[in-house]
Amino acid sequence: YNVFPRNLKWENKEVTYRIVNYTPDLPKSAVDKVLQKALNVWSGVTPLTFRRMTEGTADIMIQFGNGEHGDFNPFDGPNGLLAHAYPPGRGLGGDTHFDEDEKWTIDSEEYNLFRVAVHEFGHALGLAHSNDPGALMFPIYSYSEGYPLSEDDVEGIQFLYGKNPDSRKVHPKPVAPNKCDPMLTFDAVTELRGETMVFKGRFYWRVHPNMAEPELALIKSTWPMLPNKVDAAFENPHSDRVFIFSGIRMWALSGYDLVEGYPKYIHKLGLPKTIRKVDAAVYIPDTGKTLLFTEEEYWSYDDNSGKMESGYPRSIESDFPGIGEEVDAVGYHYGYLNFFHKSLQFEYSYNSRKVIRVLRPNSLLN
Amino acid sequence: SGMPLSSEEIDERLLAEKYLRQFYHLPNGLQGSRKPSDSFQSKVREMQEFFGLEVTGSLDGNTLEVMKQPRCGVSDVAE
Repeated sequence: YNVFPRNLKWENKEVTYRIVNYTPDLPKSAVDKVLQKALNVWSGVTPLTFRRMTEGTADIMIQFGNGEHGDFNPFDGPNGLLAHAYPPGRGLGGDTHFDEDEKWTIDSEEYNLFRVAVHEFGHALGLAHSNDPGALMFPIYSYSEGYPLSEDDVEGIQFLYGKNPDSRKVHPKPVAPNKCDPMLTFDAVTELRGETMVFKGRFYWRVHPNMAEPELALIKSTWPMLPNKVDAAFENPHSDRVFIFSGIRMWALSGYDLVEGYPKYIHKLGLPKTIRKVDAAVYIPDTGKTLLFTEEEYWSYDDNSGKMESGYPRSIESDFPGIGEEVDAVGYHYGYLNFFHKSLQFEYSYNSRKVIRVLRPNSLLN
Repeated sequence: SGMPLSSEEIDERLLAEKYLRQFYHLPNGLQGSRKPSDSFQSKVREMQEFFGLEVTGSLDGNTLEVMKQPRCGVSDVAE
């Protein structure tokens, strides 16, 4: 998180706000409710309280405007800039402006007013932008459901104002994973059109062979239709599809788009109904088979016949000696299977049926 | 390199300059003590570092992609 110079903040614990005008995109009552709820997110984690004024000058003056709207900080039409707010202070300080050229919503359609309002009120209370891509104070818009703040946001606002003395229970989202953590574990790994995608919690890294630094982003910022956590993933390069597993459902992606007819239940592949999640999955191009790992066993799905092969499930430990009983994630490169389990990565030769190297998982992230 | 820019490259450069002026305080024209090209590269690096991109100082595809995403109008440089 970041704060403004001199740790600008409101000195009084009661902060006033006034809604100066409304967007025609939503009923007034909906706007009132959304903005109050957005302020309550911050009062839930600090000693601050908010009091609404219906006339006069409040600390936080909220308005909808487009183009040049009176502060010499113009908006830019649809998309681009969505809103801005000023750090605590007199006059313009604390004021929050939303671009009326955007379409404001109360659902997942762009742009969700609640999400943007919580972010902007963060500025109005003294938070600058965070460079944690999972933080709400990250500058780029993203939508997700549930409690909007991450631990980073909560730490930032409590640095300025302290904790809420009522200690209400909140469940902020975890901060972004650290690629340099030697004990880092992965949820899933897959290729996608020449790049490697590594999933961890709500996030994923995108590793390009020509780039030294992997890029970290929220899963939902790229694929809003996917859940917040991925159990397994694999690419079938022949069909140009990436399959994502979470719980008992699976999604098929073509690049950034969801393939029609998905999500489907994983049991459509032929897995028994007792299987409630897939731990890891990988497509082996040489054989045309997809291996699906669940707990201590694995299955083999034949892409050509569209059926699960007979003779499965089989034991992971017996057929892949040296990698242990279970796996978290698996990838395939040039004849090698890369198995990930806890904080170890096993490079396994599919042809010679043995472990060639043992590495840390984050070697995949350079 | 001295080669003339294509119209697409000019558009990208203009987009980047506008973005960096708005969010990273890229000086206008002859403001500041550095050469304009040095300032531009330095601000591109700053932006790339903030967003966790590969810090090259050049306008690669990933950097431009980030610059085009809808976002908050407040500067990323708190100062």
